[in-house]
Amino acid sequence: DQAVSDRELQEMSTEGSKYVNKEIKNALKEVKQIKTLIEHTNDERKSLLSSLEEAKKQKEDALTDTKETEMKLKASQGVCNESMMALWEECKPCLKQTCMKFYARVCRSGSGLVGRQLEEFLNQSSPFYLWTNGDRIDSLLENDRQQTHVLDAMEDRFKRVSSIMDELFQDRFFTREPLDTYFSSFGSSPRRSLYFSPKSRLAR
Amino acid sequence: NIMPFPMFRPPHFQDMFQPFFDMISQAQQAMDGHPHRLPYEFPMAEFTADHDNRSVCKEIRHNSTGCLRMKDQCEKCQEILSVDCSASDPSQNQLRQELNSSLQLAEKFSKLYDDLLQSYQQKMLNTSFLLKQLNEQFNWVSQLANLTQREELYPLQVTTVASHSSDSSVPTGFTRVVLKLFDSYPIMVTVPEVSWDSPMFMETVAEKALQEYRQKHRV
Repeated sequence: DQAVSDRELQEMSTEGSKYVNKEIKNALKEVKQIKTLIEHTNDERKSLLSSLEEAKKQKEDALTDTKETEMKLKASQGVCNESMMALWEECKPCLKQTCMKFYARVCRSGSGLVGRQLEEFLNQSSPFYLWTNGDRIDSLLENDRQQTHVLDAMEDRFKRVSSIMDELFQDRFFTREPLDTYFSSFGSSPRRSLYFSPKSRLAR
Repeated sequence: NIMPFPMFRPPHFQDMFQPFFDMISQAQQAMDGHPHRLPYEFPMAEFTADHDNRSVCKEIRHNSTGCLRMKDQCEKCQEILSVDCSASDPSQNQLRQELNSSLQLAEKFSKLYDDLLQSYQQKMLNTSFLLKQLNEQFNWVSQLANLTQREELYPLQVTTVASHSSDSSVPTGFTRVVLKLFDSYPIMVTVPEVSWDSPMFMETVAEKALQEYRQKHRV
């Protein structure tokens, strides 16, 4: 047996609809708050980006100076070649032994291959590389390469997200204020009167 | 019709919210789905001993340059650093000083750049978190709009209400309500028996129905 009449079901639907409307309004209010936060974060990001550009310029200037001075020093490397080479021949075995000990203790895997590779590296290297701090320069250049790559990757993400968010936030819904006025406009629509003010239909 | 210009009538529920679902999802994918690994390991940042060791191991395996970091432990290698070639070329001393200063400066700026990159990455993580929140708060509304094709609907429509006396499968002391949210599939909720006239009744039913809907459509 149908214990609940159609009229009662209708009334229940009306009451339940009020709750759903309220929840939709709450969700939209929160969305607007999140929108403000996203915009704020984006402003901070832009200002950070200009600091990054400035720091990049300083870093690159210092790197250029470093490389230029290194070139000048390399050009005159023949001057103390003899004494430097003698020291290098004594430095190599110690460096190899210290490095292999470290590798076996800390890195653990593939010592044989690393040993052969290291020997080849040391034989091909020049003491001037150490003398001019070549390892530090190489490290800086490698960092520079990685930093550029990481910033490009992050920028790429931000660009794509920003373009979607701009489109989203330019929607009429986000540009109209205040929220309640917006919702009341649903009620004034002849076609949509039931959505957010279902009682008006019952009254009619 | 009280609208002065009918062609500018307010947008429909589905017209308004439907596109948001796709857009927010796209934004999240763009933020989270990039193939580049994150978070980035900052080489110039302060390392823990373990982390530092790992990066040296990597350098040794890669091209052996990591071994040169150990030059300080070998006397003869250190001597190379202090070789003075200025006797035959006085400009060398100055050049070495210049190299050291510019190297220190470059390392300082590289470290500063790393710090800024880390802050930048943090902004990205914040944005990603906000997008996730946006999705959680809003996804169910836009998905409801996605489901809704017809216009003349209540947001919530009750189709059947049953208690133990009318349907023996309903536990004693409970009421079972079947309803739809816009054009959604039928949602069945069971609530403790309260008078149907009580305002609390439909509020509890609607709350439970929305919870179920949101749960099912959580991304």
